[in-house]
Amino acid sequence: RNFYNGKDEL
Amino acid sequence: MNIFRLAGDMTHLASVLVLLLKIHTIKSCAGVSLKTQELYALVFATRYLDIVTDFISVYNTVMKLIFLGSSFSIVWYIRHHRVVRRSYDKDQDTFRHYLLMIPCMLLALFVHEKFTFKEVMWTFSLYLEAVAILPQLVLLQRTRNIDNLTGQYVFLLGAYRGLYIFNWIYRYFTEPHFVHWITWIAGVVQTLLYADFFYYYFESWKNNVRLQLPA
Repeated sequence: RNFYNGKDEL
Repeated sequence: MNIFRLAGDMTHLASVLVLLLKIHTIKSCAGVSLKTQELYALVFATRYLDIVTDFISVYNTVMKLIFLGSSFSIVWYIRHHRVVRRSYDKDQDTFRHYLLMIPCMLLALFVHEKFTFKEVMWTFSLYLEAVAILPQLVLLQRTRNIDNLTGQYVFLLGAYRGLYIFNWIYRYFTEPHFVHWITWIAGVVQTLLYADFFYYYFESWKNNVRLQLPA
């Protein structure tokens, strides 16, 4: 699972 | 990382540098809202709780440290620096920030993806960031002559938010994702708050006159 959830943004 | 995201982060970084440049070299914070800066410090402190629990990338960690460090040092400068603090427009910067903090906290307690401490804090930071610029915009409206650096600071912050929306649109089409409409709505609201400012910013630029917002 490598869903984009925005937690890798600043 | 796509080009919109990188451009957005760089614009955000540039906005902070412009503000630090003004405060550090000109030793003035005239026209800068301490309320907005305190809200940003709180935004980063509550959003980056994961800095100690999750590792994403060196870039991510370094940028988080920069935003945390710069926002707290800007607040420190305005409140405590012997020269800078004298230029603070205390009587003009009257927006009561708890009027933004309390509703954002209540909203985060009720509207979130998961009811965990970190998740609620993260959601709170999104809501708060969306409205944190308001005291600054109110202060700009009250300031007769907005100096170039302050105008550029707000412009760069607005550009950063706009670029993040392009980044989300790009990611929507290129990456697997689940719905996180909270991020979308908070981000769009935040960008819309700059619409009025952008209009006057471009008008003043086009007509080559000093930026001034109508009361």
